[in-house]
Amino acid sequence: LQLRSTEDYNYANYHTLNEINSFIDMLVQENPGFVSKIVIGKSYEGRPLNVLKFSTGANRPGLWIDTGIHSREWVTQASGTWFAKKIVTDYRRDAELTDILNKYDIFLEIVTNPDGFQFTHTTNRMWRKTRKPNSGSSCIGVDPNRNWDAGFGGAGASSTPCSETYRGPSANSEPEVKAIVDFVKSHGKIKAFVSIHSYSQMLLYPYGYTQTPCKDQAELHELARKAVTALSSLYNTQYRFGSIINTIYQASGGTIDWTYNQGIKYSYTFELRDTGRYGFILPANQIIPTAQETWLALMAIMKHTKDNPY
Amino acid sequence: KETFEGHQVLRITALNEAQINLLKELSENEHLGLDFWMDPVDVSLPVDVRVPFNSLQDVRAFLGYHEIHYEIMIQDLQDLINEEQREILQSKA
Repeated sequence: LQLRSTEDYNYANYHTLNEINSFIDMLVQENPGFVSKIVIGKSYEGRPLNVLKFSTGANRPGLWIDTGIHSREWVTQASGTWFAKKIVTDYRRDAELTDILNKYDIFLEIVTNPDGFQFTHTTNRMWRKTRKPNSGSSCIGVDPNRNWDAGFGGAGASSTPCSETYRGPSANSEPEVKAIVDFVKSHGKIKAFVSIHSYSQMLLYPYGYTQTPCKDQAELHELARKAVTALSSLYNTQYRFGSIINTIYQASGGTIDWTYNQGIKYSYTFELRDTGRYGFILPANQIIPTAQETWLALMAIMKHTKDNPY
Repeated sequence: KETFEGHQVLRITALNEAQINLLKELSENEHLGLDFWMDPVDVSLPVDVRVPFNSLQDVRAFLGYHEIHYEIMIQDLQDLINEEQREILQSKA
């Protein structure tokens, strides 16, 4: 099936990597001057790391959203696709989003771990890591959410290559992580960073690697409350929120601990909807409700970032 | 292609810290091949674990012996994956 337009794309279905990449190209083609595709690097297996950029002007600060760094969390990549379409649909129609886009660029990486995602579609639906071999081990891959340079190697990550939470041989050893690190550093003006996972219904802020509260904890907590309230207003989905270490567990080398330490105050990570029956095999009919409710929380975070420049 | 015939996903509800610690011990038994979808952390959070068919008896016996409550969240993971695949193909058609 050839995708002729992003109107033809079935947002209520799961899609392969090729289909998502076709969607990305189509969205860019349909929205010249507004949407562009940036390739921030290549995965271990050589796949492009595609980031959609939504921009209405030059030299804007940026808001970053990534989905699906853990490959088996399919509802996150599917939600990311829906977000992309939502942004182009609502720009100039929704006053709040338009105001955000008149001041900030939005960067959206829909498939953060393409090798892993491809692997879940072809070989092992339950794969969550990258696909880089580990020297001296028959086990493949690194947990890309333990590979960042924030408390790297500390408690809450494994040093064993066969573990699902293997941190890797060194911080940023995974090209999928390093590409984002390089992009964030070179951009220099990312003001909010939201990394989206599934599942267990949580909105979390730093830190994961230490019990020491981050200096903006009070503000991040209140914003999390506001975002979760907005999310729940649609389908009454109940979320927990708080710091990673206090809400779930100690985790070192995590994405948003690094982004926060880089000076990105509004650093959050989501765990999307959990029906309590399917885990990572959330039925496709849950994609749109999940994306819709998450979008409300994302809007709350982006609006707060816009209204509270730093 | 790796398949998951007979794998079950159990949703375990720990009642106290002692049971959480027992589940942590269980997670360290590498030979069981368990895949914790949600780790044992706190009694306020459920623990979801994918159990390969060959380890089901051991895990259930462990949970039963320690009187740790669980429900079967997914009866056969491969059935659900097959259903997901059917839905994807149907939708494309």
